[in-house]
Amino acid sequence: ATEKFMEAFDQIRENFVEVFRTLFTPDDQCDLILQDPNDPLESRIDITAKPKGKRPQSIDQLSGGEKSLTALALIFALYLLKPAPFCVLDEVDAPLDDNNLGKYSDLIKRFSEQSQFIIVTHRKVTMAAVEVAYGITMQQRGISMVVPFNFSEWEAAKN
Amino acid sequence: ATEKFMEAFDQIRENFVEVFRTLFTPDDQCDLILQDPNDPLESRIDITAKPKGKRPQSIDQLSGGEKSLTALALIFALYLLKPAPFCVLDEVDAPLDDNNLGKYSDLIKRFSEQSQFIIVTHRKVTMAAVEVAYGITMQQRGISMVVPFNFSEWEAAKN
Amino acid sequence: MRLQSIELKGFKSFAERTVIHFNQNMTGIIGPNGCGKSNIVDAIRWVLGEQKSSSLRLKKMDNLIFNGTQKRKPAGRAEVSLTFENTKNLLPTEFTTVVVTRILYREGSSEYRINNVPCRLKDISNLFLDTGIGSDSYAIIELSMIGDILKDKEHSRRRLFEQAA
Amino acid sequence: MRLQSIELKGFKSFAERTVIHFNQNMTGIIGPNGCGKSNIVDAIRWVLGEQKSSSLRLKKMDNLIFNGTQKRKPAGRAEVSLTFENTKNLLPTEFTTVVVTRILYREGSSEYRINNVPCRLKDISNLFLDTGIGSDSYAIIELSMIGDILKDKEHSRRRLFEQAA
Ligand SMILES: Nc1ncnc2c1ncn2[C@@H]1O[C@H](COP(=O)(O)OP(=O)(O)OP(=O)(O)O)[C@@H](O)[C@H]1O
Ligand SMILES: Nc1ncnc2c1ncn2[C@@H]1O[C@H](COP(=O)(O)OP(=O)(O)OP(=O)(O)O)[C@@H](O)[C@H]1O
Ligand SMILES: [Mg+2]
Ligand SMILES: [Mg+2]
Repeated sequence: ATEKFMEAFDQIRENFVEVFRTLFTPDDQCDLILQDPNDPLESRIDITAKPKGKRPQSIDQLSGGEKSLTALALIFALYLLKPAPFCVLDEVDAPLDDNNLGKYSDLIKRFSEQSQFIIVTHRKVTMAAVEVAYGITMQQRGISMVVPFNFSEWEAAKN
Repeated sequence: ATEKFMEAFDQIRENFVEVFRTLFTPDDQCDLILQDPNDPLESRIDITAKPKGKRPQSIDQLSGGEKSLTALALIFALYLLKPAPFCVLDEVDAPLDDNNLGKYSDLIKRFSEQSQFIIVTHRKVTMAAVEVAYGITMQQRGISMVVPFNFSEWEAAKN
Repeated sequence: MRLQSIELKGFKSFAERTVIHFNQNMTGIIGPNGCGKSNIVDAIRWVLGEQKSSSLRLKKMDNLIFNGTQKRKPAGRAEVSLTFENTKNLLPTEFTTVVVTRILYREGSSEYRINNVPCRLKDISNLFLDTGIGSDSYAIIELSMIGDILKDKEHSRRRLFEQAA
Repeated sequence: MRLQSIELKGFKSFAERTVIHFNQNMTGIIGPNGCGKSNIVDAIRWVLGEQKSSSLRLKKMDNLIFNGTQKRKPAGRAEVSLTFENTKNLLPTEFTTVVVTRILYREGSSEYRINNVPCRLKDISNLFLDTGIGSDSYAIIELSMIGDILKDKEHSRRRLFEQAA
């Protein structure tokens, strides 16, 4: 069991570095470390992340957006080991700036070739990246309903 | 001391209803309730909020954006009792949709007549509402610096 | 396996029978604050077997039944169905289309169905075992989960690793 | 009282001496993720007397001194100054302009100054007593505080009420 876990752990670690470098820059450092290497099945798992030449003493020192991207890199590292048939992302792009919104949607586009992605968002950059969207509204007070939504038509109508 | 607290509590409660109705709609219900009215100085303070004709059994049932607006209404209710000379808001508009972003910046414009507001944001609607802004960048890796920023010029340059 | 559609009726703010199709590789769900987007995510979790009311933002499970508005009475039950195309036979069944249904009645009883045939919750969980999908899956991601991973709340990192490994 | 400007040097990512003016009623601070916006908010808290390292996103206080990059050595100290116009004589001093300064040296010692005259941290806290401004004020608002209010984490609602009342 330990061997099986360590194999998976090493693969996840490799995926983490790869996705992290996609969300930040190709020469950025990050790592996943077993706090107690002698007890892999129970040990805490530590994350180190050093985006863009910075040297934070812990991930707590990172900014709100940097933390979100780091956590997303870890989640997708797990996903790459065992891709689920579909993924639901509920407004995880809220803390991201416009540039990182682009990286987020590029990452999802890449993974959506093997899994279906359902993406809830308020951000226009993300809306522009999805193929099809449904608008949820409450025309009657307190009752939700669905309408089809097309970002390009909606944006054209706004201008 | 109890009397002083109760006076303040009643005023805050009144302010809360007023700000809540500005952020939602004028006929929405909300309340602040002392869980133990016999022990006002120690009692927990409960919040009820019923936006737009809904009847949530507790504020936990509200959406992410509705919860943020409710908490902001409470913070500004306290502020109205004792306005601080300046207020700093760090990306509290992250969970809000475009319509609510407008309400958020209208509320701040109103209060900024008596206090100075420093607003950190990623959202364009909020950027368009502030009079002056400073851009923070890291031209040298890992070192922050400030540049003046003008939303209308930047937007014009983008298009 | 491919997700095809979700159908909600009486589930949280979805008082009326509502169907959303997920034919694309990427489907967006958009709308104003409080309109019901996260309720759809809760519905997906619930029909896949979520049993913790706190994970569904509820104080108790029956709070997920449409609780009425000023103009409309509360619903008597909540029903959610998730329809899959069983491509690659990922699901251990000979059907090409699989519909998973969960119903909660206001008086407290529950029903579970696979292709409209009554079954136990256990049968639904077993259907998805090893697919990476489940109510507790790393495939349903929201901001609070991001926060938990960063603070490693209650060994959440550990648990995610064990699910994937 | 009106805020005029903040000056940072060696504080977190602000290695160089940086001045930001706050003459307007509303001043925006914008920029990409990780560029230093929240660090400015931390600097305001710190110079007003914040003593909890966790409120400044630090494991220990000396982590707030610029810790260097690949191309630049760590700073020997962090210094932040906040300048106020003492309109309406809100601050209990005869000066019309008040500059509050806090310095932390890497070896651990601290300095505090009002208008460049050394003083104790207590003198800075007393200056702002009753103005509604302080490191723990309801006037410095961020998303985590919104979350704490909603969950009423550690009686945070109670404490906010007591500050305002
Ligand atoms: N049992 C129920 N009956 C009726 N309405 C409910 C029920 N449970 C929750 N709601 C309502 O659903 C709304 C929340 O919807 P939801 O969380 O899906 O919003 P959202 O679209 O995700 O919004 P946001 O963008 O702010 O996250 C709340 O206003 C709540 O009152
Ligand atoms: N002592 C320090 N020395 C150098 N850099 C530091 C120090 N402490 C923090 N930083 C860096 O400052 C950056 C965080 O800045 P900050 O939190 O202000 O970003 P932000 O602009 O608020 O971003 P976001 O929009 O994502 O919230 C981190 O990348 C961190 O590495
Ligand atoms: Mg939501
Ligand atoms: Mg920040």
